[in-house]
Amino acid sequence: GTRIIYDRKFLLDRRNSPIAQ
Amino acid sequence: AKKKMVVPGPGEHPLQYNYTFWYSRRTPGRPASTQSYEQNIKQIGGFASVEQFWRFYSHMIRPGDLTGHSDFHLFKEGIKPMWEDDANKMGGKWIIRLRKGLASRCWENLILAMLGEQFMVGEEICGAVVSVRFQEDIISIWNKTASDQATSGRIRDTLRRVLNLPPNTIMEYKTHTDSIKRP
Repeated sequence: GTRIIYDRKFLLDRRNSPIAQ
Repeated sequence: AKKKMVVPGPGEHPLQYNYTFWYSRRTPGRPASTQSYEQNIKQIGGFASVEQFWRFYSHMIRPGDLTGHSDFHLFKEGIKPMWEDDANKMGGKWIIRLRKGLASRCWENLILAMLGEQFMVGEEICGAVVSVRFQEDIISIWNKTASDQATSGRIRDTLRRVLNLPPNTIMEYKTHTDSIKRP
């Protein structure tokens, strides 16, 4: 199946998303 | 007791695998041989999405700020961070020794690459460890099949790319059976 691949920038950008707080 | 399965929350970005954070620390003043490794290792918690990862990680102390003989382990859910686990027993690890001051940045880059599936080695990755020691720190990434040189080569190349290490950094591959014989 497909792999869920995220680069570093995508992961860092999610750091401060309201959902992650 | 059976652990509750961790699932991504609504609107969150799922990871390819669920992971568990562990922490271990050697009690000062007692030799390691008198303590069971398994007794010293504590589960911090598990996560299934990018957002759940940040909720844990943002509250964790950075490896560079730890004192004494301590380790953080981040392993796929269901794999214990020990050689004896079925997923690890035929495996090995890349080890990178770091001078003091580099551990926090390198650990973050390492685990972001693992969570984001940057290594491209199928199911081979088991987990990653950062070990804080007196004079240096060590990061390592564990894989399932030590004899698979294509996999270990690809992991090494990805490590070089994502860690952005000084060119003279020494990387060493060690099988877990070697580690058991010569700890």
